[in-house]
Amino acid sequence: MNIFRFSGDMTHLMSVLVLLLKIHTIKSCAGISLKTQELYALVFLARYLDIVTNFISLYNTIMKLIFLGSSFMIVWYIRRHRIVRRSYDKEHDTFRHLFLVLPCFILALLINERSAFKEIMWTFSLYLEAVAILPQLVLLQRTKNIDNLTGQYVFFLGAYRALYICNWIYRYFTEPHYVHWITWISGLVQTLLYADFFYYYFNSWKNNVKLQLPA
Amino acid sequence: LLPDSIKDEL
Repeated sequence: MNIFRFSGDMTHLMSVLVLLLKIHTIKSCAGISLKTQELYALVFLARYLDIVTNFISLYNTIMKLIFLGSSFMIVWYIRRHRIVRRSYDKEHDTFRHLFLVLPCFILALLINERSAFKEIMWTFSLYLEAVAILPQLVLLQRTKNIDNLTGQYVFFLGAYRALYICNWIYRYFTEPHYVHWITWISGLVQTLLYADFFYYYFNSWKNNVKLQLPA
Repeated sequence: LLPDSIKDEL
């Protein structure tokens, strides 16, 4: 495992921890899109179907369990926790799941590396992860009101994507036969979706002002 | 068959 891959995993982990910290300690999910969180839960469910049958390393299994567990825990908090759910911005979080899930599933049926069930679900998870942040970005655009923890959550997610691209470039040059167009293109699309957010995040950080997205 | 190295990623 190279340094880019490991840093990517760690920033991904940080993003989840920041979100859980916000929800658990402040008891608020203001500015957090439930739609995005439900899509992530579906992403991990579809991708980690091999968690019991395919053992890669202890690190790998533990991380998979953390991502699966935390994504379902976050969804539970927003939907069911009697205090947290009151701060959920239902009026602005109106993105339709099916609008993203269905095209991703059809695309996975059409374009995949191997047409076995687990392979299609794995490919579907790649496509869905690429666009799962959209409801969150739309919510941030609509509400304008971005607190520090929500901003950091999206920042860490974007950093994770950028580091994974570095990891793929590194692996391409150091490992034989390491070519995965589907993963790379969907990963690149996903990272580009954060570009706009990153621009405003860095500007607010540089000028030391509160993060605000334009209309 | 070569091992599917991409599957060791998360």
